[in-house]
Amino acid sequence: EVALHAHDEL
Amino acid sequence: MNIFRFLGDMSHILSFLLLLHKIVGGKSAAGISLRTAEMYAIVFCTRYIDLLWNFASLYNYLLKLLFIGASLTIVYFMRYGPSQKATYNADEDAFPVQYLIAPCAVLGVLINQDHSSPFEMVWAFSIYLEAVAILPQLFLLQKQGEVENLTSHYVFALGAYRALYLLNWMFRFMTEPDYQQRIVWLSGLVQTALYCDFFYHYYQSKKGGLNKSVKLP
Repeated sequence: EVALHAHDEL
Repeated sequence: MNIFRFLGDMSHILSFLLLLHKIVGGKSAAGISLRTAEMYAIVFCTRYIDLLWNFASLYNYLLKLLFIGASLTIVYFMRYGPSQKATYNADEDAFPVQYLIAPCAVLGVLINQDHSSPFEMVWAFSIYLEAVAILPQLFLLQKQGEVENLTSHYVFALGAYRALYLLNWMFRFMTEPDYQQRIVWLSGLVQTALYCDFFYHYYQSKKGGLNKSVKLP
């Protein structure tokens, strides 16, 4: 679930 | 990281450099919306609050600091710089931002990626607000009809950054299994759509030479 929504972008 | 996202971030940095060059270097805030600048400061200060605990990538960390610093610097100079205040047109920069901020706040609370996390609500608010933050600036340009050269490049670079992010999301959707970010996809689509009219006039005016001013009907 976290992988789906990881905030890895600016 | 893919080329679209990298180019998008570079375009975003370029938009800041152009705006800082005009406001701090050129000591002029003519044609620039303080309301848009303030909303962008809110966007970055809310979205990047995870600077306090998320050190996932140095690249993101540094750019987040840069974006927060640059947006606050711009607001500071537009509010307190003597020559900037003299060239800033407060009565033309009149877009009612409360009608943008309040709905985004409600949406942030209602539609986000984890209803148990306050940060996710703030993060979603920031995404929604960024989608509409350019409206006061476009409204001001529309009112003035003519767009000064540097300002037109600043707005173009700012619009291009999210358009490149749309390509980045398409690329990631195609290459990463079960990647989905509906909130940013939809917001980014709205954000980029708002620039279409400006992009058209920018292209029309620049195809005759890069330093022609952009005329908006």
